[in-house]
Amino acid sequence: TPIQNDLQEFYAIV
Amino acid sequence: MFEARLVQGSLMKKFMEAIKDLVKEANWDCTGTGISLQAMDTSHVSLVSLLLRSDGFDPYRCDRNISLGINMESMAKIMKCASNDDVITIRSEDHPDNVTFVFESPNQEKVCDYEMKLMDIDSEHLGIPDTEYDAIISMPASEFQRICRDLSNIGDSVKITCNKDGVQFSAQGDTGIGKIALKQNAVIDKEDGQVSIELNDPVSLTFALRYLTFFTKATPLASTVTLSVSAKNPVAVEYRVDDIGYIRYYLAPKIEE
Repeated sequence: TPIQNDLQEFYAIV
Repeated sequence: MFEARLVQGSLMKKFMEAIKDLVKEANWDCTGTGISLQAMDTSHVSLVSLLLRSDGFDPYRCDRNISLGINMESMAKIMKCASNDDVITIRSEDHPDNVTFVFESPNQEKVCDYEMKLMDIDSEHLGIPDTEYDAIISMPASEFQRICRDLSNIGDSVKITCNKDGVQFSAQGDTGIGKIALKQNAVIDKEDGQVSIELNDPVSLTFALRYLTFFTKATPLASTVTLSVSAKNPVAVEYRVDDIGYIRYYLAPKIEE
């Protein structure tokens, strides 16, 4: 089963 | 002071419905440009971003940039007190401890005034870069809502596959497999009710239906929804709202281990 990624894996906090 | 009067108050009710199940609390940032909000859900899987442009209000006054820290459940409860044809005004001071919502009936015979306490929210703002998407799919918002609802009966995730033949949404579960294929309509101009696909590269990605279903709460705001998909990147789901702005959602994909 695919695992759910965290959005912060993609976008940095600014 | 800050004051924003929305003649079509039902829009504010609809925006509220479109975010309240996803986000518990968030800052509404009020500037000369308008009112914006960016917030992640508590599990940091999805993000909602909205803009209500100042020119969508009449009048709009913002003397100083302010952030209204708001508990969504509380605001949603207050918004439910407004009738669909009410004019809604949002008002606060320059250093606010609370915000006031005023609901006026069209004939001005009834005026409701609700004051709500604000919260101090330390929000994390994510920088979302401009992305070249592999595929941009536009379709009727009601169609996307229907697909999410139907496939939720089959499985927890939806695989979105886009290629030159069209777009396919598929789900798999204990009971079997469901597949919904949409072909691009042969139209010159993009119109409501049409499916259009801008394809740069064939792409296939899997997303949690639970979150996409939250996003479809924005369906009453727009006739069309746009899904921007790119390999191994979050999907952007956008509802453009006539004359005032947009609500966008981002959802991180599920990736095979």
